[in-house]
Amino acid sequence: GGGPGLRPPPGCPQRRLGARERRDVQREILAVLGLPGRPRPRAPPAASRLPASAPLFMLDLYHAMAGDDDEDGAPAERRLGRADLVMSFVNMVERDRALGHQEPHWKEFRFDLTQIPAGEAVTAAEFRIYKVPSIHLLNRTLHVSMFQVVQEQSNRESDLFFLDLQTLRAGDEGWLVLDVTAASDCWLLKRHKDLGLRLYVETEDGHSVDPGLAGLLGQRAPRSQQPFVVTFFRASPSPIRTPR
Amino acid sequence: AVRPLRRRQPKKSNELPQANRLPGIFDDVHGSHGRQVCRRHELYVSFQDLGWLDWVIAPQGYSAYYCEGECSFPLDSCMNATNHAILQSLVHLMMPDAVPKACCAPTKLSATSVLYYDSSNNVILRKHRNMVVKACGCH
Repeated sequence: GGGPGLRPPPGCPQRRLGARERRDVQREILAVLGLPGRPRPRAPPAASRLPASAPLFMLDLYHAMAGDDDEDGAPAERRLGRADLVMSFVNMVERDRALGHQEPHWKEFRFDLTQIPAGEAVTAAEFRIYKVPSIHLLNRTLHVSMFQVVQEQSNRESDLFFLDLQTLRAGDEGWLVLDVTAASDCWLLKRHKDLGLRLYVETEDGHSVDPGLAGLLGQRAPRSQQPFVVTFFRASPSPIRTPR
Repeated sequence: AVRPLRRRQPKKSNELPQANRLPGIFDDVHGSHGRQVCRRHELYVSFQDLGWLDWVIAPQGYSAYYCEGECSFPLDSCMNATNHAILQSLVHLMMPDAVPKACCAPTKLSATSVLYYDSSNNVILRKHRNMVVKACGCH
């Protein structure tokens, strides 16, 4: 929690709402917020209550954005562009190419995009993955490329669409951000489908590297370092509100 | 147009009229009826009181403010009055039953951001425009 407006200012009159009054107020505020109803998130199991990467990132973004709400054109506002809705998607399924030493190596991530609201325009989308220094590839330059899995084929390699390429050192540590905005049109058209993203790592001389050996952390990483997708939308104004 | 409202009492002596005793247009400018001039007041919306802290991550509430007060002639520069509000206030002086005073309303609003979980436990940050009163004025 936190941020502005943590507690009512002193001297502000307060009154407990009655049950019906509370329901009415809730319904009206939800309509203003553009929500059809109150979200009912599932309580996470006790073991997974440690801070996860996506919520931590979103909280940082909230603090940057909340400080910005007063003024137009402030730094965070520029960083977010024209977006007024940001959604994070946790990695649902992860697959590695499990063919021993056969190249090329890759790692595939799937995200459930069914919650993307209708009528929103995607302004940007990022895949974020944490990298620890690689002990296997000291001082090597690595190229990390990201593809969208457009179509899976039973008898041959899946159809892929190139999204982004980043170059880094094997010893680097931190969040690697890959631009996956180009895949957004496809999500909006086929929102019932999971988003499949495939990640390849190569050395400068073109040899494929196992992403795990390159230090890229996947689903088995600590919760605060697990990969996720963050998407920036330009929302249509309160589409759910009905005229009165 | 305002002149007919002035009913000057013949001066008994050389004393100057007291500003706060002048009839007509200065009567209820600064709360002579116990009402304050148009300004911003505190209004806190508590997500905690709404029982929403299981899905709203931040904030727990926010100051939305509201505008209240008199918009009486003459409208000070601090009242952010529109030209129309000034004219309406003048007309109100002459026809108080037919034309009301200008309204005290928000002149500047700002956004507020809400961080919450959706039903699939995705974390969503949404910026809602025009949720907080930054300034009030006479409209």
